[in-house]
Amino acid sequence: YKTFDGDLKWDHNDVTYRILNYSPDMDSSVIDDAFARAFKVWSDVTPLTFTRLFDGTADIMISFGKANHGDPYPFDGRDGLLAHAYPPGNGIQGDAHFDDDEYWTLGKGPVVKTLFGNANGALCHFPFTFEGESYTTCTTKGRSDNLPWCATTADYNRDKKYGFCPSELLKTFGGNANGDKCVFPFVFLEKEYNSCTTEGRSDGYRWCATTDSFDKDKKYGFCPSRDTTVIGGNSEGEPCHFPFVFLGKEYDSCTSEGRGDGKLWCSTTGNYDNDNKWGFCPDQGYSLFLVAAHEFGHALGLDHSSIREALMYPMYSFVEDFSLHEDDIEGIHYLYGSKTGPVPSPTPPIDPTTDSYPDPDETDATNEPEPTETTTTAQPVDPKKDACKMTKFDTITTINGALYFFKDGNYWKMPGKNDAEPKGPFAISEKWPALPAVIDSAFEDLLTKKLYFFSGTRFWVYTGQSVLGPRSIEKLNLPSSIQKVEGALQRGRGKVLLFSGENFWRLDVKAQNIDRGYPKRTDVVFGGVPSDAHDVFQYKGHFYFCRDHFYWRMNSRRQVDRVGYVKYDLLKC
Amino acid sequence: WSLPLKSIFVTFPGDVVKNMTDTELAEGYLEKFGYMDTIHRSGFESMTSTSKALKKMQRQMGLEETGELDKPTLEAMKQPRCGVPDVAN
Repeated sequence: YKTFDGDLKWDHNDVTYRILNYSPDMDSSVIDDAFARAFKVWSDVTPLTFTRLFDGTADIMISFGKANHGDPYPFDGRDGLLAHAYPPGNGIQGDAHFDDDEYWTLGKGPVVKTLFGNANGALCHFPFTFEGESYTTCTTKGRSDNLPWCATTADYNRDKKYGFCPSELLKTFGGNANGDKCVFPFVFLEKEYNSCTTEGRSDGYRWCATTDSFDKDKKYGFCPSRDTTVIGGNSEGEPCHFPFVFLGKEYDSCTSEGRGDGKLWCSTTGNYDNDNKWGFCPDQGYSLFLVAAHEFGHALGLDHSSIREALMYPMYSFVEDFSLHEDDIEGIHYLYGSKTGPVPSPTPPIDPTTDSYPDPDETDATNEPEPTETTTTAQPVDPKKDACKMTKFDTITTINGALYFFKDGNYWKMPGKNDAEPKGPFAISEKWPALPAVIDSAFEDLLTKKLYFFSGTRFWVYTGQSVLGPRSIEKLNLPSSIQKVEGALQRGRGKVLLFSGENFWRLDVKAQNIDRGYPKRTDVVFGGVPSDAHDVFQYKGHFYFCRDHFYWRMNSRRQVDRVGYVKYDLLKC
Repeated sequence: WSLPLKSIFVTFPGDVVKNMTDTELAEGYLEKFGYMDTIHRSGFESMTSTSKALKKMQRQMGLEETGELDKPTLEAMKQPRCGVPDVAN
C-alpha cells in the first residue's frame, strides 16, 4: 500500500459525506446504498464513522459529472477513466467524482428498481418470462400505454409480481420539479420538444420540462436512463431499432461490427447507413460500489497500491464477493489504526466443499442418501501434466467463482485473479473420492452450494465431503436416450440448463425434475454458438460454449461477444 | 467457425475517437499518471525517459519490466481505471 506524500489524513474520526447529484443509470436509493456500503468497507476496519449530510459542506463531497466537470482533471468519455478522488483536506480535497459517461450498475448489468406496480419497488428480475416469452430487459409488451415494465420474479405468469421501469414518462430526477414526469411536447426557447434533450446544457445530461412550457414555468427534471436505451454515441437515451441495416447487412441484435474496439453498438433507426444514428448497447456496466470503495480509499488518504488484488490497485476489475485485501487493511490501519473492540476480519474464502448454508432439502425424502460408491482410488498426480498443453478438457465449470478444468482424473483450478496461473494438476479422487476419472459436466447449485457432477448417464451430488450417488440421470427425468450431459448453465437460483447433443433441458434443482416445455434446441435459443459444444458453463456473468480449444462467449443478452482460445484467455497460458 | 471475419471499421459520428498511435497513447498515459513527469524532472533524455517511465509503470502494474511498449503494457494502458495518478506529482 501507499499513502499520499505527507501521510495526508483526516484529523477527526467522524467523517461526513454529501451526495451532490445522481446518475441517471440507477435509482437514487440504489446509489445511496452503494455509497453507504462503500463507506462501510472502511468503517468496518477502522475507528472511522461516516455520517451523511444533506446540505452544507461535508468532508467528502460526492458528485457525478461528464468530461469537464469543474476541476482540472476532465473525464474522457466512456471507459478509460472511471472516477477520481482527492486526498483528505479542505475544499476540493477529500471529494470524489464519478464519470457519468460510464454505465453505472452494480457490475452485473442493468439495475432497475421498479415504480408503482405491486412489488413494493423491488428490482426487476432479468430474465423473466411473460406469456411464454423470456425477457432480458423491460418491455412494453402487454400494455397499450407504452410504459415499460418488468416482472420482479422469474415468472410473471406464476407470481404476477411486477413494477414499472424508470422512464421519463413516469418520473424525473434532480431539477426543480420534485420528480414529476416529463410533459411532451414542451417548449424550450420557443422550440417544441417531443423527447428528452441535452439542448441548453453543457454537461450532456438529458432533461425535459415537467409542464408544457419551460419558457413560461421554468420547471424541469433530468430523464432517467432506460435499460433498453443506448449509452453515448449520438443518440443517448434512444432505444435500439431492431432490425437495422449497417453496411447493407441487417442486424437483429447489438453488434461490434464496424468497430475496432469490440464494443457492442446498435442503430437507433432502421437504417444506420442512411441516418447515422447510433449508440452503445448497455453492458455489465461498472460497479458503483467497487469504484466508490476505491475512491473513498483515496479520500481517506490511501494512494494506489501495486498489489493487483488490492482494492487500491488502480485498474477496475469486478469481483462478486468483495472483501478488503490485507494490503488495504494494513494501509488504512497505518493511517487511522484498527477498529477498537473486536475487528471483523475480511470475509474468509468459502471452501466449495463445505456447505455452510442450511440445506432446505434436508428432510426431502427424494434426497435420501444412497450408498456411496467409490469408483476411483487415490492416484498420484503427475505434476508435469500441464493444463496449457491440453487441447480439450472433459469439462470446465465454475466453483465458488473459480474456474475448474477437468481432464482424465485430474483437475486444475484458476484462481479468480486476472494474472494468476492455473493451479494443479490435482487428483479428482483426492477431493471428490466418489467420482470417476472422466467428468462430462459439473455445476454448483448457487442456492445450496451443492456440487453436481455428471459422468455418462450417472450423476453425483457433493455437499461438503458427503456425497449422494451415483444416481441415474433418468432420476432427473432426463430421457434415457441421453448418453451424457455436456454442459450446465445456472439460470437464476434453483434452475440449471443441462446441455446434451443439440438440445438442452431446464432442471429445477430443488424439485430434482426437468421443467415442462423442454428439451429446446440449443441453436434456437443460443444463436451463434456451435451446436456441438462439448463444454458449456457460466463464468463472470457470461455463457461459454467450448469446442476443442476454442470458446464462444455469450453475454446475458445472448449475443456472442467474443470467440477466443480457452488456453490463452481462460487458462492465461 | 474458425474462418476469420472480414471486418470493416467505420467512423461513428459523435464517438469519442481517440485517434492516436500506440506511442501517443503510451506517452499520454505515462504523463497523465505521473510516470513521465518524474523522469523529466530528473533530466534524462527522451528515449531513456520513456523506457524508464515504462519500466516504472510496468513495475507498478505487476507486468514484466521490459521498458518497451509491448502488448501486455499496451493492453494494461487501455484498461478502465481510476484517474488518480500512480506517481505523485
